[in-house]
Amino acid sequence: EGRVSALREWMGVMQHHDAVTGTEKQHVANDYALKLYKSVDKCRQVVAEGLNKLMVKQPQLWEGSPLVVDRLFCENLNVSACPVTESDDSLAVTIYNPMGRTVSHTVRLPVVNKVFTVLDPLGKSVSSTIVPIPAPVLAIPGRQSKARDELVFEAVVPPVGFATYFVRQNSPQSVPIEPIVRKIT
Amino acid sequence: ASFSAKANSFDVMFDKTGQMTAIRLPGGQSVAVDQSFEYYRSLPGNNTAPQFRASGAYVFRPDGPSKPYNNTDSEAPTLVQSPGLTEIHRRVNEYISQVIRVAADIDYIELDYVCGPIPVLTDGVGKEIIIRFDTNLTTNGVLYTDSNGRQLLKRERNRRPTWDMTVTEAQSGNYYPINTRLAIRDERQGLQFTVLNDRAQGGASLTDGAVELMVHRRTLYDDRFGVNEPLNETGVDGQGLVIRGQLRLLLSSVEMAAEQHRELAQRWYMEPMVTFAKYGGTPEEYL
Repeated sequence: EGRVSALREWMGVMQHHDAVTGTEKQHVANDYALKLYKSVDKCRQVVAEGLNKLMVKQPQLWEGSPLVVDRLFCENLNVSACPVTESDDSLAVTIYNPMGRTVSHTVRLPVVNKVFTVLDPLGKSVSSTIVPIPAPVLAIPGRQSKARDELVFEAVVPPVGFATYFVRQNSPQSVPIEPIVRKIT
Repeated sequence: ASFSAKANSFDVMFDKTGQMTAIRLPGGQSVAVDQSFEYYRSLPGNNTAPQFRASGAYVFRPDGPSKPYNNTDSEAPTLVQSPGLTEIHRRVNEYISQVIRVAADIDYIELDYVCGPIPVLTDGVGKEIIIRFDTNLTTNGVLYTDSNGRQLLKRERNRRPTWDMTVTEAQSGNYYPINTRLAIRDERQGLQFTVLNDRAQGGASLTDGAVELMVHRRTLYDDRFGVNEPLNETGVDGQGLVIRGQLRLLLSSVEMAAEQHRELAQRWYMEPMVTFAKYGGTPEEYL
């Protein structure tokens, strides 16, 4: 309750017309962003625990602790940056679908390597591709990332449930599917 | 067209410079679509008369019609092709770029843009950047917006439903808040062109067959409505804010349009959440 209420209350504050329309002063906008970040962060712990409970077994989510969530979510995917997916480790990518029907979702993960195998929840290989991140995105101020490409694959996620896809880097079974990249002249 | 990309229910045609030119439906019907970035110069106003305020946080007031960007950037667009996915990466100028994404298994065109920092210091002019789509649909001055957050409302250019309006500012007088989507229809052809956005923006249809969305603003004067600051966020490096956003474009029959854009908007709003965990051993062990 304590961890969820902060976001609920700050969302209430942000029903104020200045926050809705963007007519607040800049230092207020900065404060809104900070409060949202902090309250969303608290909710992530709840989401992580919720996912743990939904899973049959309790995996170690990150660095040995089921409650360490700081790096479980990537906050900079909007600038194609993510320290988790840019690491060399094999990852279990768990995708939660809040909709009441099955959805097909295009997953785009910033990556450093180019050779991957993506497996679906049944362990079957999934078609994936590597697509370059556009140069202007790489140059966005404040973006701290080594990723130059994105791994793209389609995930099918059941209604109000989750699916776990496995991303393995440089595995012997991996066959890189590189796109054709050419300048239009 | 120089080349085309296949989406699930239509083909997208591009010219030899990578510019989108048309969308072709399965029945052979084609709609010309010209997409461009343009900008409005913000009116500085003089803030002495109540009706001559600057363009700012509360009001959008351009100093005349939008201006196209002269494409002075010599960098050629990049075409990226993978099985089932086509992307065109294009730099519009030194501070605007875009990716057009067409995938064989989806029913819409994705437009990913990066804009900023908007240069204002060299010429001392605030600028308000728009994305415009010019189509050859006959729309009779009508635009549909979701301004009340529930239904698509019919907006007629230079007209209000409950009083006689004299429009004195051609752009501002026809701009509407766009929360999730706007659409234009050609009743004769039975086609609807819908643009969904990922954040609330301003939008309009200032000429027949055209829609525009304002994606970024940077103004230098306060509009004296209360905020007491110009809209001039400087960003992390003090140079100005860089934003990245996305639009999704749908072209379908009027009958099918509501089903498509409502489903897509809901799916976008309730997009799946992606989380990560390291694992050792095999996927089977993890499972």
